[in-house]
Amino acid sequence: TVGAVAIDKSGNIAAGTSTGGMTNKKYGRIGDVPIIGAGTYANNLTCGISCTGTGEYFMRTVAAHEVSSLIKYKKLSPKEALHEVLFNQIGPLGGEGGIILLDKNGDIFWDFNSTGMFRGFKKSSGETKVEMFE
Amino acid sequence: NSFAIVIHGGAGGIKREYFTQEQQDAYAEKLQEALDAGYAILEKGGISLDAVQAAINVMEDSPLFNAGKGAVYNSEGNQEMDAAIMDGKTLNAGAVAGVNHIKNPILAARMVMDSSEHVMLSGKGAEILAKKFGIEMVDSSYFFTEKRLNQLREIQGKEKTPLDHTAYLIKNELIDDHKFG
Repeated sequence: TVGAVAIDKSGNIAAGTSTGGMTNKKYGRIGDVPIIGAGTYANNLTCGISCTGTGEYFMRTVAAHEVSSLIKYKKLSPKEALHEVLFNQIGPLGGEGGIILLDKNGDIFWDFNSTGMFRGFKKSSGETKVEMFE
Repeated sequence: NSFAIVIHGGAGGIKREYFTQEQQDAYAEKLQEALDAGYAILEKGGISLDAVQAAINVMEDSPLFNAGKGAVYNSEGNQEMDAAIMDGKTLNAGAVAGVNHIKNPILAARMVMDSSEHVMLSGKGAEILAKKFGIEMVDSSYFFTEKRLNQLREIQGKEKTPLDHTAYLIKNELIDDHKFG
């Protein structure tokens, strides 16, 4: 799975995700990626999100929208919201994966409960990073 | 006027010791290329939707990632790809599911969002509309990669579905360490 989230000069956030699914999946199986709110979500009032991992668990927890809602209504920080969904909701069910998040302030967050996630960011401030492992 | 882009290229059994230096360099280089593609659009004043699309296109065109050219195989030995895109300003969204003739599924998701009244189209219907709007179609053989096929053969017939990147691991025992959806 691959994904991207961006915020432009006007402050508008967009999120996208694309995937082949999971090896050996049953034909006709659809994961979280194309389900808005599960694997992909964007809202200028909170953040943009793209997920990767075992899709069924991201669907059952409506993961991307859940993160956004925890920020919007429970006033969690993006870091806290990601941890809550990945480690307290998806993890206990047996789900594995990661999430990238870009908030309305242009700050970037990521987290994963798998052993790694290919990831990177680039900001107009000049900061940039590419990471793969824990 | 600040702007930014963040990307991911999948998660799973990714540990440094499972990848050769050459493989690590290849991933890092392609991730940087994807970041640069999206960033260039934002830098020129382009919109975030276009930046997201450009970054994902780079990864879809690479056999390294489980999307587009590098998509994994299902239990029948075919590829079925999904993609979605969402605009945080309007809450408009578009998605496609179960397609295997659209070279870049993220473009089809954008087309569904911009040019239809729907949010998600699947399979044949998604491909018919994508073709109608001039999105590049390819024969399903375009998505063939030997490593992904070998990855399927390792577990075909078993009730297992490993996460991304297992095909590129030096060792295969990680397959048994996973939780399976």
